[in-house]
Amino acid sequence: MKNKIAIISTKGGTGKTTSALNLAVVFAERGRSVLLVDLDPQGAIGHSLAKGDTEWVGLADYLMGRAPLETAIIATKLSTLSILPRGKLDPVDIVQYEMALQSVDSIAKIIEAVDADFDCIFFDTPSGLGLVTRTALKIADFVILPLQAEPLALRSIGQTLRVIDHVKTNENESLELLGILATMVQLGEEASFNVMSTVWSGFATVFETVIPRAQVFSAASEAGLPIAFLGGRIPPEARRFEALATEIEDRIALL
Amino acid sequence: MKNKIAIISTKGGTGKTTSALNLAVVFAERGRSVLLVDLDPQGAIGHSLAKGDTEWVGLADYLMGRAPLETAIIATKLSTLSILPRGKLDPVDIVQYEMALQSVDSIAKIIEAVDADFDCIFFDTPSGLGLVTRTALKIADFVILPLQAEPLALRSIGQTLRVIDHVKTNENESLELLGILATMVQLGEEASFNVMSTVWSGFATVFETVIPRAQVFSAASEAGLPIAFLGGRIPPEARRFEALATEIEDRIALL
Ligand SMILES: Nc1ncnc2c1ncn2[C@@H]1O[C@H](COP(=O)(O)OP(=O)(O)OP(=O)(O)O)[C@@H](O)[C@H]1O
Ligand SMILES: Nc1ncnc2c1ncn2[C@@H]1O[C@H](COP(=O)(O)OP(=O)(O)OP(=O)(O)O)[C@@H](O)[C@H]1O
Ligand SMILES: [Mg+2]
Ligand SMILES: [Mg+2]
Repeated sequence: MKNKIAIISTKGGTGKTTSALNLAVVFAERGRSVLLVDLDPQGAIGHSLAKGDTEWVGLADYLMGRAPLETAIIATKLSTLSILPRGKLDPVDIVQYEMALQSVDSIAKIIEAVDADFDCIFFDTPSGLGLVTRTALKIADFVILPLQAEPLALRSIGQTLRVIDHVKTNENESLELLGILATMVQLGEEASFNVMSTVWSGFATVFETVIPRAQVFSAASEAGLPIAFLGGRIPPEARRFEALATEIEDRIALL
Repeated sequence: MKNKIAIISTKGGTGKTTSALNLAVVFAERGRSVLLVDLDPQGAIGHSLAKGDTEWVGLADYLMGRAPLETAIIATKLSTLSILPRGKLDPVDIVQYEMALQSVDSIAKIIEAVDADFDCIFFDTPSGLGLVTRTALKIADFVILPLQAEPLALRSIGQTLRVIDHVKTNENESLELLGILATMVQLGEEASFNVMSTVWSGFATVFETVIPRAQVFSAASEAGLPIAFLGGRIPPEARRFEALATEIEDRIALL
């Protein structure tokens, strides 16, 4: 089943976790059964939902033999959204954890076991193009590339595209780049505007939806909520993820 | 010689590269002989100076036996600042490169060879607590921790402090945390303000100098320059790195 979407970027802080979480929520609200997997040893999906490092059992517990997979996948307030969080992990052990994650069998086996239960599986990943991201690319069907609208992020996106190409040619021929997602866009600021003119004219697969820089994202993470759940009037930024989800559905349908 | 300062953070996009570059410039302008080493496989020090991935010979060339160390260390417009950039690296090879970097001998040997030539050696590192960051912590004398003034970054800083503690106890007893550096601070925004109240009240070693969120940083990276070199009136943010450098000198003198 072509249902696995990895969200990756070489550059740090480009909005991978924010995109993974808010997209998972939109697809779940549309009635799809969704699994959100946190492959980042930092465990930021948990942090975004105001849970500390040690509150959830998750992937690390399963890989280290401390818990069965069923207890590592947790339900959320949305009946159609489940999360496989990072789980309990001493940060001192991150190097070993990354090695354990990259033995493709471990992740591939986990996903095989649950694949049929979900319409979509989103993978949040650490920044960079190291072991964990390469593992995610081997098992994903689709890739989304958040690109922060800043000069430094633009200068490293070529590396990400190169690796996606390489993995598609040599390791996972069904891998498809769904698109580059411009994030933290500030069209009123010259450097950000210039990045966007390059992105819109220079790259083939760019989503039409862009995510503007907006304070609501910090407010949402402070509250430990996806932006759609912030309460009160739905913020316009939440609509952006709805528009993005529609673009994603259309692109997948075409492939 | 206690002259090696690593700049690390678990969270991505917190200002590691920006701090490493602008601090190196301030110390060099004060007459110290400075080496800035880019340990991040992304090569963002080069990107910050508007050089693409392939323009400089650097660390990867030396480690892969393609160039002697002397040609990998390059001079800059500032006679007292030299840079050891990442060098030519196919992003497909990043996993192997990280493995090569972590064999402590390779980096330790390089630094030993040049240690006596420099008053300060700054290391920019990739985000996360993986192989490369652990290697940097093993060879550094001091650590600076940029913390983006956002809830998600605050929630993962405990991981970084835990690993620094562990490395100091088990691998490098001379390692000292110089301080947490608050970056992209927006005291006018509630979530950022709340992070700062927690940082100022909850952590022992926090620099008094904070770096505000400011557009000048994107403008500087677009121009491929450290902020002190932007030309015209020196931006107030450049003064922040001067104040920070003074705080660093004072803290090192006390240790
Ligand atoms: N459009 C936006 N506008 C403003 N802030 C944003 C936006 N998107 C995300 N953020 C905030 O910016 C920071 C970085 O976003 P996020 O953590 O999602 O990026 P990431 O790529 O997952 O980072 P990492 O490299 O650490 O995994 C977070 O504090 C988040 O709340
Ligand atoms: N104080 C600031 N205000 C506004 N923008 C900033 C500030 N400091 C850095 N930036 C910009 O924010 C982005 C992230 O900064 P930088 O690349 O230095 O972080 P990093 O921690 O090195 O990221 P990575 O995890 O990719 O290594 C860059 O585009 C940079 O130009
Ligand atoms: Mg993240
Ligand atoms: Mg960096």
